[in-house]
Amino acid sequence: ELDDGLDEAFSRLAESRTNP
Amino acid sequence: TGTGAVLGAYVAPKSVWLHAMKGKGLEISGTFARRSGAVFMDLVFTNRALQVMSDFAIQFNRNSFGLAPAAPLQILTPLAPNQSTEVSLPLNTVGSVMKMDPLNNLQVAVKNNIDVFYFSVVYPLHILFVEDGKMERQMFLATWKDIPNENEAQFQIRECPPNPDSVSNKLQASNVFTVARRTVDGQDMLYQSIKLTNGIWVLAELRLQPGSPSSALSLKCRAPEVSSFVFQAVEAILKN
Repeated sequence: ELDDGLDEAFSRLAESRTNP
Repeated sequence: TGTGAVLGAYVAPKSVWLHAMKGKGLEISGTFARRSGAVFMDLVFTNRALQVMSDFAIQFNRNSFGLAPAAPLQILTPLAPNQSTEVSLPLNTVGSVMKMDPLNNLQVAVKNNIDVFYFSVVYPLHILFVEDGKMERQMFLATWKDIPNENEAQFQIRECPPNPDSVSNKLQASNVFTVARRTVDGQDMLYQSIKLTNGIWVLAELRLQPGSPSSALSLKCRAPEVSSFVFQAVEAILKN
């Protein structure tokens, strides 16, 4: 398992940009 | 090529940079290209005078990114009336730097046996996008957060290819690298990085609107004066 949390961080960034 | 659809970097068609009227019969057309990690000025010299032209040389004025000829201009044989010759001049970015207005303006001097001629051209910024411009994801997130909001510039790109894969591939061929991709509420968001020859990083968010050829480009950069030129380059790449 190489989940470094970055996938989730990008999802949060994209979410925050679409629904600020 | 037989190897499938390999996209090349975008190169604008040549345009006339020095009209024969201003060049005492010398006409120069050209464009800029990036090939295998190097920048080139691709030129066509045409002799529209009634006498032979020889002894060509080229020089640049100081410019924003230090562009300079990396070798002498190679026009080895005299150019007869009505004759044209193509030459590809390799450039480097280790010349003297002076901020130009606009930023991508380049003042060129060409001499031959008749006179010295001066002209200005603007180059598309993507010739300065380097091959190792893909930022690590963690660094991207940290940098995105770190660059203040007032350094973010937003642009509208019309005539964007309809799907994110073709957008990503087209841009990557010109060294605009997709670091991450997300879909939110049906909108594809591409997070991309660009590194310029002088080490300046530009972070991009490209938001594709479903069913629309228009997309929104947000650029974040510590040197925000480059953003509008990066936008012009990205738009040209996507339109072509």
